[in-house]
Amino acid sequence: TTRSWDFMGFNETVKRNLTVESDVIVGVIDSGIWPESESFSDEGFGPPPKKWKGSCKGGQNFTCNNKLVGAQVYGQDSARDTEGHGTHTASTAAGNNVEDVSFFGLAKGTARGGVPSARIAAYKVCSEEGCASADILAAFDDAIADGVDLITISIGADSSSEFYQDPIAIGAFHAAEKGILVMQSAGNSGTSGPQSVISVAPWKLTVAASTMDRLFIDKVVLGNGETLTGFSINSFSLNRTKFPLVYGLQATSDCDETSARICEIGCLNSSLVKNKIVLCDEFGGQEEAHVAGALGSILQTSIDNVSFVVPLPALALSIDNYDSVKSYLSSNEQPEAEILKSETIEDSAAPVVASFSSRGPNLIVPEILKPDISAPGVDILAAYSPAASPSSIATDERRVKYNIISGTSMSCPHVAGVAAYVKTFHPDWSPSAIKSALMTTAFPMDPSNNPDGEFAYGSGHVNPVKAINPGLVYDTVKGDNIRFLCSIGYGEGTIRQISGDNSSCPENSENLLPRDFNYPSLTAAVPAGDSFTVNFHRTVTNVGVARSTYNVELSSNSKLDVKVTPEVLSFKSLKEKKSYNVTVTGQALGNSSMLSTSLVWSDGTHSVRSPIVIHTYE
Amino acid sequence: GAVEEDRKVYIAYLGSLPGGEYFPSSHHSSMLQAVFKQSSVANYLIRSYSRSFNGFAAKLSDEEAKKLASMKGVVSVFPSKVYYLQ
Repeated sequence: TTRSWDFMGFNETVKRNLTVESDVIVGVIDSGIWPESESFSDEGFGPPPKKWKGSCKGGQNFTCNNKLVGAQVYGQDSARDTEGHGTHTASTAAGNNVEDVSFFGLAKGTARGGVPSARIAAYKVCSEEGCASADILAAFDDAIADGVDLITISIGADSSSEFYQDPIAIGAFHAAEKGILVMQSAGNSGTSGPQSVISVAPWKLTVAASTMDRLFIDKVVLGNGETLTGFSINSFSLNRTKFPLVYGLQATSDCDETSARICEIGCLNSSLVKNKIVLCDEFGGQEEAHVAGALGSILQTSIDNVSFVVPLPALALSIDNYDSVKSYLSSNEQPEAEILKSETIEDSAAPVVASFSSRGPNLIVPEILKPDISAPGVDILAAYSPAASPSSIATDERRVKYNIISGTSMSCPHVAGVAAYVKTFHPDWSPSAIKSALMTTAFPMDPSNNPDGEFAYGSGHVNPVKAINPGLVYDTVKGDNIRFLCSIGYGEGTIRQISGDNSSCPENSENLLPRDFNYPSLTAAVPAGDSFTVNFHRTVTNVGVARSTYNVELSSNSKLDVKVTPEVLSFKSLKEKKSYNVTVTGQALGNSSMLSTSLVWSDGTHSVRSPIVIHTYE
Repeated sequence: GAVEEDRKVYIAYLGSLPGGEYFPSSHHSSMLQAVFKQSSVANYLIRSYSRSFNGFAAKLSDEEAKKLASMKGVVSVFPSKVYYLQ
């Protein structure tokens, strides 16, 4: 956060509604929190807002304050964060401005949350063994009743599931019914390919992770003078000294060849790696290198542009660069190298969606685009727990107050911070209106740098400054979520039970289509091999200027013919609603393919952008 | 008659809280009593969700979970899985 907010143009001087901001409570369902972190100091904070109905039940040795107004723990003794993760996400969403922080001099700057004057309520549901569904649901039950304004949850399952079996979808549904928007991380299974996004319900805001313009790199200088660049967050300096290189395969006593090459746990012989830099064919080999007492490590990785904190002088090289080092090692009698301390450089390609960030389309409801939006989630510096190792490797005995980590976990609280910021200007907006504001004002992302397009980044990259003034919003009204459930086949009895009232599906609910849910993006799944015509129906609400006229603008895509009726929307008052229809036609698509374009409603001041995605994934 | 070791934590989701006078814990206990056909269920009821929506977590065998799922007013019964930080 020493760079991420500025990267989005959300600098420290943006206009803020401080009085309202200090009444906003962000609920964080995570691994707990470190209450003594400067990011959660309550200096300058008054008592909690009157609407706060929660309590401080953080367990042993845990005290709340006027910044950290509530804490609750499930199935454990203390809400104190021993993982670091919950402290990191909470401080990203709503941590104080803390000047002059860094990770051993790297990424120096002011760490800050999206809404530094807001309050935090922490719900600890995770331990090092994971996070039980039963506890997650309990945290939602409490957070909603406690009176939080938003909930950020950087937790997910291995795969997506039906809404009625997903505790986060269930919790978020009831949160939305009470006016609380829930942000969830999209998941970190992007390398598994399409349909890996695990947050699929339309009432949640699902967040992908992307890079920012600060890239961490590290360099290794070989004995022959060749310098290779790789990725790591390496805080160690070898002081211009080269050390002998040894391959994991040559430094084992007990392991088979495959295990030795990747430096599997227990494979390295300490006496063979002492004062040497060991090469391991997998990134995970760093742990064994550290345990065995190697001086440093060179690791192979298939993930570019993401750097992880390492417990010893180490860096990850691409397959080509790693092969160069192996070739140098095998062709020299006394191979040696120096690993330099990491540095940061400017990455002009940013934002690029991280390869680990889970991809759409949505496996459960293919006609709701997921993820919804992208935000910085790579190499984020934020508050951390001094009880945890910064590299997450147990033998790394360093302890830090601020750490650099990556994941959709890190992007999610960025969007939560922006959603909270929007709420400070529009306290009466519904969760769907806030969600729409974030999505329709998002920076378009460059598909040439992001080949998975909308399935990687959704509507684009969150744009906090624009999000407070979207012009039009795709709001949902009471009953819309229930009608959506009807459209995906939920029966009458179930609907009544979920809603708790006499809600029923419309008579012709078999004709309701999920793609007609008033969503800020437009997605249709069509059969492969046939030309297609699909229609969308949408309603926008004027939240910009009372008397205004919006014209539709369509971006070009030679393979999609898009018609919008009407092409002009004229408003006479605020909160006025206008509906329009979109017809998209195109020629037959192959299996597992997608096409996209976008429509923008513009009044010359506001640009209300929605992606249109047509795909053939089943 | 299920063997204790075969039981795992299931979540019973009952939707929104009903209006009017409603005592979630006793309702949840009576549902479990109907499943177990015994009056003492305190050891099996792990958690009641009753502040913002309706449901509970309980230790059940697969058969007991199926029986619970078929009861009136139950939206879904599903195993409590392990989720992960992302």
